[in-house]
Amino acid sequence: SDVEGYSKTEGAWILSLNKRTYSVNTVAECATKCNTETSFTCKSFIYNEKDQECWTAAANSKTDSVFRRSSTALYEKNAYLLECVNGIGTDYRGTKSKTNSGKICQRWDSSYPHRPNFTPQSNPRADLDSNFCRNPDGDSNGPWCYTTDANTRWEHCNVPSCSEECIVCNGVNYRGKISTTENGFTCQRWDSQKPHNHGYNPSTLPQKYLEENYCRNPDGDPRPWCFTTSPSKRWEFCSIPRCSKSSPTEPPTIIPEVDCVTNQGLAYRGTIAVTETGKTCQSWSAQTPQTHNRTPQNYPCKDLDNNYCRNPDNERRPWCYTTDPATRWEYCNVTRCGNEAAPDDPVIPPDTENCYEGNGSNYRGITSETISGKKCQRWSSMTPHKHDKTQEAFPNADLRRNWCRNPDGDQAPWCYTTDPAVRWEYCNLEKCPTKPSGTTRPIQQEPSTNTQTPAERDCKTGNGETYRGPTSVTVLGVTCQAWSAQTPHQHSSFTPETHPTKGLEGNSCRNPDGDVNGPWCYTTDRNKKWDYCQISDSGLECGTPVVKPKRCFGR
Amino acid sequence: IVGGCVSKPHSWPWQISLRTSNGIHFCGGTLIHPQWVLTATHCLERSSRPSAYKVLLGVHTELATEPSKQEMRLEKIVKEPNGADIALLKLERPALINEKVQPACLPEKDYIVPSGTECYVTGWGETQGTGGDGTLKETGFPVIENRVCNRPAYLNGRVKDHEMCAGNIEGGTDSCQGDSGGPLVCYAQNRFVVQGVTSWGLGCANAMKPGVYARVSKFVDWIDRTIKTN
Repeated sequence: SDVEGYSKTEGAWILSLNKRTYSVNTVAECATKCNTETSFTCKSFIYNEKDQECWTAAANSKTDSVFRRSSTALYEKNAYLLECVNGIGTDYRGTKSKTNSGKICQRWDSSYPHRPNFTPQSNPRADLDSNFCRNPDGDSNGPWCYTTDANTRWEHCNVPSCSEECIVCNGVNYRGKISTTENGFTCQRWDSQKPHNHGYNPSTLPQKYLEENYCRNPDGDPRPWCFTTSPSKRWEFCSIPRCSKSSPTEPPTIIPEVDCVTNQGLAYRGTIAVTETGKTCQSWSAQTPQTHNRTPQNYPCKDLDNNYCRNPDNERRPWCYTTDPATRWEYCNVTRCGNEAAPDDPVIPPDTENCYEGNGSNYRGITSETISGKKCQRWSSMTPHKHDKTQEAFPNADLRRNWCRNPDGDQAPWCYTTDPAVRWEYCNLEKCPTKPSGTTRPIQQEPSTNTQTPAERDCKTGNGETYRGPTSVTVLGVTCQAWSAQTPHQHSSFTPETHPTKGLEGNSCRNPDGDVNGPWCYTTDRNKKWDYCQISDSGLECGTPVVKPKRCFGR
Repeated sequence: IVGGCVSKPHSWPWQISLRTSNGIHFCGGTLIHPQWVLTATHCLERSSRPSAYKVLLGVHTELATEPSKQEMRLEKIVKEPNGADIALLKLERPALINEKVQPACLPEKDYIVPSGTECYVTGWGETQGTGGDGTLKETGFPVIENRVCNRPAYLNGRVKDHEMCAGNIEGGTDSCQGDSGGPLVCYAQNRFVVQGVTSWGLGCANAMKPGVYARVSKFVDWIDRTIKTN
């Protein structure tokens, strides 16, 4: 986040009842408002950079619903997002609400079944919120709560420690800070390409948490690993102990499904060992006739027993390698529980253009990338972003796979992104031309082979972030205010000084914030702070085919 | 291309067909400049003379009966000096850039395509019975990081730093003989960038044997220098 102590999520907004609004000049000022809020415990704030509006809120994404909203960013105090304790956890502000023995906590503001000694009123700084475990009295065994069991007044909650360094299963969820390999090499930072050039770019793989130079397991290896800072050793596994069975970080026990499957069948632990075409499954521990890495050792928590159908790797259904040398693997026919529909229909949709009409509500193409190049989250998934745009809630919106759609009548197709910091974005799609062009597109005789996007002069491509032309009138014909001027609209977010590389010269339209709708400017109309500009699209450039490829699937 | 599908005509306008002087297709290539084509060095083993080859641009079928066809002889062949499987072909004259003939973009120097990025290969090569023979086919699959690709069960350390892997681990779709020299393009920031030149593989479309491509970003300086000095 660009504000210390906060996690930023772009395009997000929370609907907290307990909220105050301020007019500020910078995001840092908004953070100050949150830090000094006196009327409630401020856990997050929302900032709209363009309008320089600031809302402080008593809630965060863990307790309130998060909505989409363009031009806003949600900043949440890290302390209120942590679900682990440092030391004895007097500063624990997480949401665990069950005790060691599984009893549900009593609300701190309730007097039933136990009359509490610690209340939100008597301990206003202890954040005795809802029925979450807290440690208002500095108990040496950590956070606790009064329980809803009349026979047990209170119990500890066994909240995991933030400093615990162990892995569960093969450590794909390891988020610890070990940064030395098993033979003592120091790990290379993931965001560095030296000494080893690699393809694990933290910004394009945000869901892999490739932070600093910490050991991670982004590819389902047997254990976390890292590139090393030694030029002669490209990468090595890290030696991180496995969490004990009693560890609080052990994943919740799954409820095994034996006779039928729900969703993708990840919990299937039955004994079907035949594929849908009748082939016998190969034992997971065998390497003939199919060699593979889905071994019980590499997937220690997936119960790859004998040759039973399983789904260790988030496939659509349980499957297995087959004993037929000519058929590597196949899905198994496991009955679905109840009347549940199969997960996302795998049928490839008809060929569709990479453009949308109107607001794109009827767009049914297969684009799954946002305007900034982020990968879309599957509509059926709730991670990294929890949401309510499900197939069930929007049955006519064709919310399949992670394809861009517009279920809620927004101005263009969009999707939730796989980047935890960016809730949603519009998709990398253009509006279909309204009618065939009657003129020939300009022919570029000497297309640039330069890898940098050339600054565009009289036209724009994409969202026009590189537009450097002279247009200085908005779509409504209003003249733009100079970027360096503070009248009629005072602003500080987008000035030539704050964004020196964005071409904020004179009063020409620009797109310093990558707005999906293209270049804009502050206007000279005091009733309209800012507006978009009308700039035409350009002709041929390298890598931009006029006939859009169909981009068919490979399997 | 094994698996995949027949492409939409002229939707990969940088794809060229490298042919013998009597018109037999044997390799692909990528137009990266009106007068320059990127291909694989191993496509040029049959002769070092430019006159032994010709390049077709703007075609969709191997028969090349399209009116949009531009046929060029070669003026020069420049092979990568350190023996990498990448070469440049200078055409006898600049191609006419239009909706059916258009260069692909070059990547940034030393850019590494992130693991898992979906990229696309095209070509008129072997289909191994998966259909579409004689027309330009395409397929898409993810880039596989060299670290993963060099695992013993995959390509077991055979992949060099100046190469990259792409494919589906479960097999079924891949580039194949006759696609060599052609483009592996990845879509980023609203344009297709040629990140790879089809080079080699252990068979085609076999499980755990992804295709290997010359990593273009490692040769950007050489490409720029060659074009400037020639």
